[in-house]
Amino acid sequence: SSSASAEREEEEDPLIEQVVGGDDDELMSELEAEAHFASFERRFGKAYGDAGERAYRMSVFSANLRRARRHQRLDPTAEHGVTKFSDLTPAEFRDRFLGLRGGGRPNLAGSRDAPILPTDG
Amino acid sequence: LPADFDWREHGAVGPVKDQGSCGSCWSFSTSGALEGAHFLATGKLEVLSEQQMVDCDHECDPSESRACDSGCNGGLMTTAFSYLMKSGGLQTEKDYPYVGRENTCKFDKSKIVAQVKNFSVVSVNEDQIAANLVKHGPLAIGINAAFMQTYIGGVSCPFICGKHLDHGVLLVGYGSAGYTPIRFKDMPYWIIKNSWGENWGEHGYYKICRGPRAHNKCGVDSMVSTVTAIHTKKE
Repeated sequence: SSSASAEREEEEDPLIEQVVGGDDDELMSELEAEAHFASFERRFGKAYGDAGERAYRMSVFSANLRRARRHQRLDPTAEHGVTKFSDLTPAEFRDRFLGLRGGGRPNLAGSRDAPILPTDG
Repeated sequence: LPADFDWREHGAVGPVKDQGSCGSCWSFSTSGALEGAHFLATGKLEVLSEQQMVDCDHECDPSESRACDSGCNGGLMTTAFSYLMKSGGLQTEKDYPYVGRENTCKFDKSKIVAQVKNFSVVSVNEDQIAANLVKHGPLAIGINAAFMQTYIGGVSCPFICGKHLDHGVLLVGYGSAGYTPIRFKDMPYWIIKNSWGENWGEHGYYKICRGPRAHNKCGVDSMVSTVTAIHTKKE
């Protein structure tokens, strides 16, 4: 069910799914995925409670590698890849590390528009 | 306006912090803006407390009842500025250290070191954002963080990026020409301080494209607020 949940979250990313083709040429073998994940664990000091949790995190990690490749294609002027968040689903990432409420509406009563400043010279 | 500007080179930006597994980005954006404003007002960089806001700031936006500052569950920089005006200001990080979870409020008014004089919302106009940045110091901004989970470095300029704002960060400068090898050309960019530690992005920083062709990329120009500080002398 964890794996299905990760796949569902990937499918919920409409911006990316619309424009990216298949990743068949980039599919990793299980051995390669394991090596990548072990390197990620060492680099960021990750430790998981049991083998089941680790297997799930590895599946999320693999999904995030594919996501990073799609981000690289959509954002070619930046570098995308493995980060310390690579074992988190997009929903977990949102819940734990983002926290701007209300979509960022700045309509606070009492606040006022900044005066227009000169920008020439 | 100068072609390039970076408040880090002028001593107005503190060290990169790490919010941990807590949705308190809004408090880091707020403290960063006030650190810069306080530096401009006093000439001294004080590293300010986010935990005070996480624990004590429950200010709501009267026009949006769901938008209340709520520790690790999120908040807004503008409502946080409003809280700081009402409460008196912020203590230092050292006095009220960050622990990454919401606790009971231990705010000590006698230990305030930075006070908000005023705050404003800057229009969605890149020249005005740059002018306010140069004049008033680092700006608290909202951004869509969809591409930030996998970001390692370079100038981010996604072909498509949502404008729904879900992350609070600090705008500290801009550059006129960040070379992008893939496009074989230079691209103007904003310099953004994040709160995910130094081992994320470019030593904790994110670059996102700006200019007419990148207008409001990832909503970066949509919610920009500036703050001014007054000097507080300890008794």
